[in-house]
Amino acid sequence: MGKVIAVANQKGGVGKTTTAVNVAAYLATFGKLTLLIDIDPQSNATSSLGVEPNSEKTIYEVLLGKISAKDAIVSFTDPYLNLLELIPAKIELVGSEYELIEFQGRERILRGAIESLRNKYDYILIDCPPSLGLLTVNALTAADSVLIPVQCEYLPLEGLGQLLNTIKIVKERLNPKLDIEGVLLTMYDSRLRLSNEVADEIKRYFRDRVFEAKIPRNIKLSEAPSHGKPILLYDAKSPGAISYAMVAEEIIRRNEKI
Amino acid sequence: MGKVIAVANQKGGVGKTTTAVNVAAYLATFGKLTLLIDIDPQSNATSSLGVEPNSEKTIYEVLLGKISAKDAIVSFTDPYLNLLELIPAKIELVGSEYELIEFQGRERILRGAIESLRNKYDYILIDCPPSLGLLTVNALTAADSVLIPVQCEYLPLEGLGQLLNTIKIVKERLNPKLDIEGVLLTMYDSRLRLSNEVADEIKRYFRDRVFEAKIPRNIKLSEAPSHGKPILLYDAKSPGAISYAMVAEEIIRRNEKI
Ligand SMILES: Nc1ncnc2c1ncn2[C@@H]1O[C@H](COP(=O)(O)OP(=O)(O)OP(=O)(O)O)[C@@H](O)[C@H]1O
Ligand SMILES: Nc1ncnc2c1ncn2[C@@H]1O[C@H](COP(=O)(O)OP(=O)(O)OP(=O)(O)O)[C@@H](O)[C@H]1O
Ligand SMILES: [Mg+2]
Ligand SMILES: [Mg+2]
Repeated sequence: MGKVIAVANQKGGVGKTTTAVNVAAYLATFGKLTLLIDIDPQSNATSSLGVEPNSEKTIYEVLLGKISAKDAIVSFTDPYLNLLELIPAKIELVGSEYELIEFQGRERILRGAIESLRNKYDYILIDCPPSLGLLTVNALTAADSVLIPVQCEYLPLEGLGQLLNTIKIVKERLNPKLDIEGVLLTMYDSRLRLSNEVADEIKRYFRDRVFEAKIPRNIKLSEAPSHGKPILLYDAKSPGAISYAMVAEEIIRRNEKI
Repeated sequence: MGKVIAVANQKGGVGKTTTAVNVAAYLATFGKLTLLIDIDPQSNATSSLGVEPNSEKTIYEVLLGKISAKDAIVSFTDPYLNLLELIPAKIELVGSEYELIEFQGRERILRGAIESLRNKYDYILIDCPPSLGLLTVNALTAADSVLIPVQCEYLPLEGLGQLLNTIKIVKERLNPKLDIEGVLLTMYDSRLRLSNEVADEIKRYFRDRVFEAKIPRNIKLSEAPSHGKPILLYDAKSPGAISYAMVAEEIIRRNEKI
């Protein structure tokens, strides 16, 4: 039975896409059959894996019921990624929130669309856009848990309350089993006072739900997408790569001991 | 006749709020009567200026027609900021896109609401959320020009095409005089190859519409919001402060020579 994890935070630029792409790639490398779903109109997860975002078979067509989720699946030729598959996004998703609003059960569309895929994969990750709109609510309704990347700065810390509130509402009304997979500290720089202050504050509040691995600020992570590769294929020895490998390993450890 | 400038880019975390807040503060310091409007549900511009985002008089009530824009205006006691005023945002804005969608002329609501204020101010800046939804379209419809902050990295560069396309559509259908105020390079680090490659690419494409000033990555800029102050009050001698002062000066120079 696959575990569905939404990677969400309405604050922009905190590392949602970088986390979704690289955790998915490492889960696949560690032998887990993994599906990454991109529901952000920016389709950054799609382009970070070198996939052209303009096809007729994306999550946009799946959400509008034109094709099944199975028909939108893209696989990869690289041997390291043979257990990774992707459902791409495209820019037309921008308007989808206004189209989906008219649907019956509009918050449950994604959940319904991927129901038949759950048993095929060990993990399904969903990369969310920087908002708390209908696309993100669909991801939270479809998910078993939420992985929350938090950049170690002040403004990203401010928004956590809003996100937790939205998760609580979705849990009460739409998806009672929704839980927090973990909070991941990103772009952490141990030399900066601000980084350490924010990290301490998050640990005080979230305690054992904070991933042990912290993601350091590492330029290799922002270079990799321009080559259409996850970090494990771009520079597997970099600090960014090692920290994401540790996150994937921690997810497996937490979920499979049960 | 005040100039209305939307600070927009659907890519998250590129420095929209940091730019809107600090450019507005320097315009005010340079003797220009300036209004900053926060239309992002995260209300980061509001909290960056130390204003509590939960009042009953915010842009949310203005957009729904419950109060006039004039009634939502907040001013500042600090002598450096006596020419700066703010219309705050609040989290309830998240749901506003679905409420506004039913209104007649839903893209022109903000334009209508601030019409009576245009003559009072020299500059009106609008801080947009990280999306191309109805709130950002309202800002683009109300604006004379768009200031586009671009982080010097690959993924932010990718999204520029979508933004330019949206600006073109708004210009054709809703606001024929909409122009680009300029593209501002943010979090620029001259030591990084990626930073320089992205900066060169943006200059090739936008030519003289790129601001001469580049905003360096500077930790003081991310510390200032936690003190509820613009950079000019937090650390006026920092590289971040000096570069934003130069941007404000360049805006004045470009707009007032006509
Ligand atoms: N640990 C890191 N070190 C250095 N750069 C990083 C790191 N993580 C992400 N980045 C870069 O920072 C930028 C923002 O990251 P990313 O796009 O993953 O965030 P996001 O939360 O998905 O953004 P959005 O809100 O737009 O979806 C990107 O240019 C990315 O390459
Ligand atoms: N030049 C800079 N140097 C260092 N940090 C910066 C700089 N500009 C912005 N920051 C920090 O980077 C983060 C993102 O910036 P900011 O919130 O202004 O971006 P944004 O585009 O408004 O984000 P959103 O898409 O969520 O609205 C914040 O924590 C901010 O303090
Ligand atoms: Mg993203
Ligand atoms: Mg912002």
